[in-house]
Amino acid sequence: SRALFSEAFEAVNLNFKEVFQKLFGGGDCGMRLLDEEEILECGIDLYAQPPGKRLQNVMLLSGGEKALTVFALLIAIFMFRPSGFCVLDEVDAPLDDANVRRFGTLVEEMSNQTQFIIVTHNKRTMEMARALHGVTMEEPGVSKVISAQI
Amino acid sequence: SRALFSEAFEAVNLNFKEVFQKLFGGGDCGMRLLDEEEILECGIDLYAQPPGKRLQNVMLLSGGEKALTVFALLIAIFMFRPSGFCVLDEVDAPLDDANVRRFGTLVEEMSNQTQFIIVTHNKRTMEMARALHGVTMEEPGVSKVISAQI
Amino acid sequence: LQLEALELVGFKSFAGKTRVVFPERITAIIGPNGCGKSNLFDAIGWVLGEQSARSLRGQKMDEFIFGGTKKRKRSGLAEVKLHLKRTGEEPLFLSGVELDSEEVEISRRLYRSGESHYFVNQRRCRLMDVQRFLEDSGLGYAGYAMIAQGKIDSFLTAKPLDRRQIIEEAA
Amino acid sequence: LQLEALELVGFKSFAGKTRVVFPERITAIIGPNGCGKSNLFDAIGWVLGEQSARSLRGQKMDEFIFGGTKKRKRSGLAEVKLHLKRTGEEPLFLSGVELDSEEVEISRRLYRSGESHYFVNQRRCRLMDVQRFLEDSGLGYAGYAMIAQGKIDSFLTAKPLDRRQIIEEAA
Ligand SMILES: Nc1ncnc2c1ncn2[C@@H]1O[C@H](COP(=O)(O)OP(=O)(O)OP(=O)(O)O)[C@@H](O)[C@H]1O
Ligand SMILES: Nc1ncnc2c1ncn2[C@@H]1O[C@H](COP(=O)(O)OP(=O)(O)OP(=O)(O)O)[C@@H](O)[C@H]1O
Ligand SMILES: [Mg+2]
Ligand SMILES: [Mg+2]
Repeated sequence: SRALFSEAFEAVNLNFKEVFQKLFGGGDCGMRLLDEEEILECGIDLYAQPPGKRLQNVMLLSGGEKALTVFALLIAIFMFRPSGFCVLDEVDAPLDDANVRRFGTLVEEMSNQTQFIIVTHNKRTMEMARALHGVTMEEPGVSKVISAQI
Repeated sequence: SRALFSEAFEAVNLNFKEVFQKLFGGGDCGMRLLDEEEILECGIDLYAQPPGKRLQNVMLLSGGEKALTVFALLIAIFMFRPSGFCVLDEVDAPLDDANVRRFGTLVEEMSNQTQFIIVTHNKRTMEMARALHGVTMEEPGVSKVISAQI
Repeated sequence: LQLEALELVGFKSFAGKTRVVFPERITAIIGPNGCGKSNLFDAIGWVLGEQSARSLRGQKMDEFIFGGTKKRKRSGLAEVKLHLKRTGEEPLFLSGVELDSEEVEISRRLYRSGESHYFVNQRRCRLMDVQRFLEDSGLGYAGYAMIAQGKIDSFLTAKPLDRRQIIEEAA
Repeated sequence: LQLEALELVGFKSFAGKTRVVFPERITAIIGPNGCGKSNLFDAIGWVLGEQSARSLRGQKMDEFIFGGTKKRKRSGLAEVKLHLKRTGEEPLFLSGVELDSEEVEISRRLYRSGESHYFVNQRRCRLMDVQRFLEDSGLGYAGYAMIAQGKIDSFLTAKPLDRRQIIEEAA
C-alpha cells in the first residue's frame, strides 16, 4: 500500500543520511523517487554528496564512494528491519584507509546492539574483530576452519 | 570473417592459458564457443580450474578467482594486440596476498616490453612501482598530483 | 536471538564436519581467495531459509552439496546447523508449541534426491514453520542482515525499478 | 611509442594545470577514494580518442570539463596532452607527411560549446587522422591496453554474446 511504502521510504532515507554522514565524515545523500505521482510503480535513484563535493547521482561518484554509499543504504534498510546480527562479505574491498577506519567505527558502535560476522581481506577490519576464523583449503577443493580468539 | 575470428580466438585462448597459469601458479582455463556451428554468431563462456580444483564455468568460482581469471583474459587480448603500454585501474582490489604477489611478478616480467601505469590501493603493488604519483583533493572537488620517484 | 555457533558438513566446499563459534560481538572470517569464506556466508543464509543467496552462481540443487574432488568422493547430503541463544524474555513458539529452552538450534538438510528436511530444536518441521518461527523471533529479515560479496555492485548496476524492490519488500 | 608525460587542465576534477610524468617501466597512481585517480586514467584514454571509457558515468559532453565547486568557477574547456617518445626506427606519418621528431605530442581539447580540437605535434587535425596515426604507430589498440575500474565486473556479468564482441573487435 501507498502508506506502508512511504513510511518505509522515509524511515530508510533518514537512516541512510545518518549512516552516510558517519561513513563519510559529513556530506549529504538521499533516495529519490523517479515519479512523485506513481510512488507504487516508479524506480528509485540515489543521490550523494561526499563532504565538499556537489550533490550528484551516485553513478557519477568514484568507485569507492559508490560502494560506501550503497553500503550506507543497505545498512539503513537493516536498521529499519533489524535482526540482532549482521553478516558482511568483503564490503570493505574498494575502500581507502580513512574510509575503512570510519567503517570500523560504525561497526563497533552498532555492535552494542548487533552481532557482526565480517568476511574480509583488510588488516584494519581484522583488528577490530574479537574472534578470528581462518578458512583454509590445504587439501585442494576442501575447506577447513582454524579458529582463533583474541 | 570466420578465419579471422577463429585465428584471434585461438591465439587469445593460448595467451589466456599461459597468463592464467602464471597468475594462479598452475591450473587450466579456456574460452568456449557456445555453438561450434555458428562461430560468427554465438556467445562465449569462460572455464577455469585453479590448481587442484575442477574445471568449471568461471561464474562458479570465488570472487577473487573470477576477477583474476577475467584479468588473465583481458591481458591475453592485450598480448594479441599489444601497444607498448598498459594502464590498469584497481584490478588487484579483490586479490589476497599470494595472488597480488603473482600479479606483481607478471607485471614485472611484462614490463620489459610494456610500460605499466597502475592505479592501486595495494601496498604490495605500490612497492613494485619505480615511480609513484599521489593524487589528492585537499581543496574539495579539485584534484592535484604530488609526484615521487623511487 | 544471537548467534552462538555454526556447524556444517557436506555443504559446498566444506566436505568434513566443521564448527565455527561466534562468542564475540564482532567476528572476522579471513583466508585466501577461493578458500571458502563466502561459502560459510552462504551456509548461514541457507540454514535460515534464504533461497536466493548468490543464486547467480549456479541454480541446481546440488550447487549446495559437496561435489567431490580427485581425492574425495562427493557427499550424499549437505547439512547446516545454526545454534542460537535467546536474549529476550518473550516466549517463542514453534507451530503453536512454546519453546522453553534458552538454546535454539535450527537445521537444514538437503539430499541429492532433492529432498529437504528442516529441524528446530531437533524437531522436524516444514520450511514455512521455520520461516514463521524466525519471523516471530525477530530473525525473519535475515535477507537485510546479510550483504553478500557483489551485492553492492549489483545494486549499483540495477535498474531504478529493480532497486525499488528492495524498499518494497522491507515495507 | 612509449609514454613520457601527461598534461591536463580543466579535465574532470583536474581544474588546474597538472603534469604527470612516466619515466619508469612501472608507475603507480595512488590516493584516497574520490581523489581523481580514475579521472587520470580517463584522461589517457580520452586523449587517445577513446570515446567509450566509463561512458556509463554520464553521457553528456561536459562530463569531461571541470564542472566547478563552491570556491572555483567551472572551466570553459578541457585539454589533455600526451607526450610520447619514439622507440623504433620506422617512419611515422601524419596525414601523409612524415614526422621526423623523436618526441610526439597528442592533444585533445573540448569546449563547452561541444567543439572538439585535435593536435599532433601542435598541428591541428581531425579525430580520424589522430586515430589513423595511432594505428600506424602501434597505439591503435589503446582500448585493449586499458583495463578500467569495473571492467572486470562488467565482463563477468555480461551475456555470452556481449563477451564475444571483445574478441570480435580484436580479430
Ligand atoms: N558444491 C560444491 N562442492 C565443492 N566445492 C564447491 C562447491 N560449491 C563451491 N565450491 C568451491 O568453493 C570455492 C569458492 O569458495 P568461496 O566463494 O567461499 O571463496 P572465498 O573464500 O569467498 O574467496 P574470495 O576471497 O575470492 O571471495 C570454489 O573453488 C568452488 O569451486
Ligand atoms: N567534470 C567534473 N568536474 C568536477 N569534478 C568531477 C568531474 N567529473 C568527475 N568529477 C569528480 O571526480 C571524483 C571522482 O574521481 P575518481 O573516480 O577519479 O576517484 P578515484 O580516485 O578513482 O577513487 P576510487 O579510489 O574510489 O576509485 C568525483 O568526486 C567526481 O565528482
Ligand atoms: Mg568470497
Ligand atoms: Mg577509481
